[in-house]
Amino acid sequence: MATPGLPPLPPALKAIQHYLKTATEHEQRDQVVAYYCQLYAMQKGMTIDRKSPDCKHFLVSLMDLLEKKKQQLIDNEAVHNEMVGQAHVENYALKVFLFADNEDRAGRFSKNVVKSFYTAGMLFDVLTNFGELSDDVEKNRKYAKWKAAYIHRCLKNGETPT
Amino acid sequence: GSTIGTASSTQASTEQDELSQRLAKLRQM
Repeated sequence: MATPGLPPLPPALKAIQHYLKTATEHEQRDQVVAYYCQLYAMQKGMTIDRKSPDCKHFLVSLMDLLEKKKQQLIDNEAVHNEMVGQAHVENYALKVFLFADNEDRAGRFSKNVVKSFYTAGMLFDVLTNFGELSDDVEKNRKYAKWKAAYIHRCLKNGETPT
Repeated sequence: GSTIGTASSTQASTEQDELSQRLAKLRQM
C-alpha cells in the first residue's frame, strides 16, 4: 500500500514499509500515532540509504510531508512536545498489546490478534524515537513480535496455539 | 576524474547534512 502524497517506496527502503503502512492505517484514527510512525520511518530510512537518487527523493518527500503535518497539527501538544508524544504512543501501544494479550490468554486466536501483536511490536519500535526503551517495554516488544509470528504460523498450519 | 569524484562527494555530503538538519529542525519545532 503506497502512502498518499509520497512517491513509490524504493525497494532499498522496504524495511520501513510496515511503519508507513501503520501510519496510513492510523491517519484517521490517531494522527499522533501516524505522525510518530512516519518520523520513525524517516529516521530508519535515513540510516539505510539516503544517497541513491530514488531513496533520497523518497526521503525528501517524506520530510516535506512530516513538516507539513507538524504545521497542520499546530495545536496538538503530543506532536509538538515529544515527552507528551512518547506517553501518547506508549499508552496506545500498550492498549493494542493488552487487547491482543487478553484475546490470546482467553484462547481466542484470529488474524486480528496476530495483527494487534504485530502492530504493538512495531509501535514499541517507534518508541525508540524517544530514546532507549525501558526493560518492560523491551520485554513487551520482543514478546509481541514473537507471539505475532507464532500465532500466524499456527493459524497457517491449522494448529492450535498453546 | 578525481576532481569530479571529490566534487560529487562534497555535494552528496552537503545534501545529507541538509536532510539531517531538516530532521533536527523538525524535532525542535
